[in-house]
Parts: sequence; C-alpha cells; structure tokens
Amino acid sequence: GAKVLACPLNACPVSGAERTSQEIWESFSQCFTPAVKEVVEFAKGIPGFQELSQQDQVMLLKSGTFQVLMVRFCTLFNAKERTVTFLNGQTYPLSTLRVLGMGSLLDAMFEFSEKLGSLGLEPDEMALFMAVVLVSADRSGISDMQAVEQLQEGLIRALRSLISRRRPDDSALFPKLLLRLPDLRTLNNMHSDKLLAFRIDP
Amino acid sequence: YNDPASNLGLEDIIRKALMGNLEERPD
Repeated sequence: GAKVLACPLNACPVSGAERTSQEIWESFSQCFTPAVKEVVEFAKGIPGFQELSQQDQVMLLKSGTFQVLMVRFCTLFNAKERTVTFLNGQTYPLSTLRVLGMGSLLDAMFEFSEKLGSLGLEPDEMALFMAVVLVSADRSGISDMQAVEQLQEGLIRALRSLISRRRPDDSALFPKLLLRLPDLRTLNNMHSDKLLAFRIDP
Repeated sequence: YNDPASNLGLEDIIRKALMGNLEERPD
C-alpha cells in the first residue's frame, strides 16, 4: 500500500500505506502550488510577457512551467554524487531510487543537471535563461504566435549579449546553453507521460 | 490528447496566480 513519489518536491520518495492519496496530494501541493506561483510571478517580470493576451500567458505558462521548474530545481539532482535531495532535506542515492522503480526520467534529469551545472551560469544569466525556456515552450493554443516569437527573439538576443559580454572568449557557451532547450522539451515529454498516469484516488 | 498537467490542477493555479488572488484555498 506504500506509494512511490518520484518528484523531489515531495517530502520523501516513499509514503506509508496509512496515508491516503488525498493526504499525499495535499502535502505535495503545499510545495507545488507556491513553486508554480513563483514561476507565474517570475513570468510577470519578463519584459513584454504581460503584453501577451491573458489566454496566451496561460497557455505559455501551462506548457512551460514544468520546464522552468526543472531548471529551477535541477540542483536537487546531484549528478556527481548520483543523489536526489527531497523536500525533507535528505539525499537519496540512485540505488535506492532504482529499487523504487525510478528509471529513464531520473537518468535524464541527472544528465541535464550535469550539463547545465557545467556551464557555471551566474544567477542573472540563469534567470534570463529561464525566461528563454518559458517563452520557447510548446505553442499549441497560442493565438498571437508573432508576439511570442518576437518575445523569444528579444530574450535570446539579451541572453547572447549578456553571456558574450561576460565571457567574450568562450564562444561555445551560448550555443551549449541553447542546446539545453531541446533537452528540456524531452524531459517535459517524459514527465508528461508520468503525469498522465498520476491519479488522486477519489 | 488529454492534458497531463490537468491532473495537478496546473491551469487553475496559473490563472489564479496571474490574477493575483491565490490567497484563498484552492477549491
């Protein structure tokens, strides 16, 4: 009856049989809801984002929120040590998580965390990258495509100039950073498959 | 194509946060 909870925004990776799905969901949402709200507040601060229609803002946030959260929390996945830190502050080794059934999505998160971490971004560079991640998310349901494209182009230009100003001799850094965008799309698709299987028992 | 994020009520959280009134408990 115990339940495995793969997302590190949960207190820990296993919940006892005595706890109902509703109880598990409510404690998870105490972390998840503020984390999503933080992404929305972050998006409001992106120059030009609030000029999009309300519906387009919602659509972009719906398709981009998990990708932004994956960047925001990627340091919970320590690729070097092969551990994941859950909300209780404890780290769990890969061996334990494997036994619990965690597989390709976990491996992909480790790989992503390693690649992004190796770029050594400053906080403001990471924030600008997260803005690019959000506006580069899937555009199904977007009504004003041109406005989103212009927003994306402007943010990518800003990211390129910030990075080349900071590290003029590292011309490979910016392309490496943009290569993380398809990684995030893949992670998001894998994560969506898991979400489809997620149910809160009535 | 059903919406995976709907399992978590993501759109509801986003809409409320955009309108700035997430203070009251989600229903």
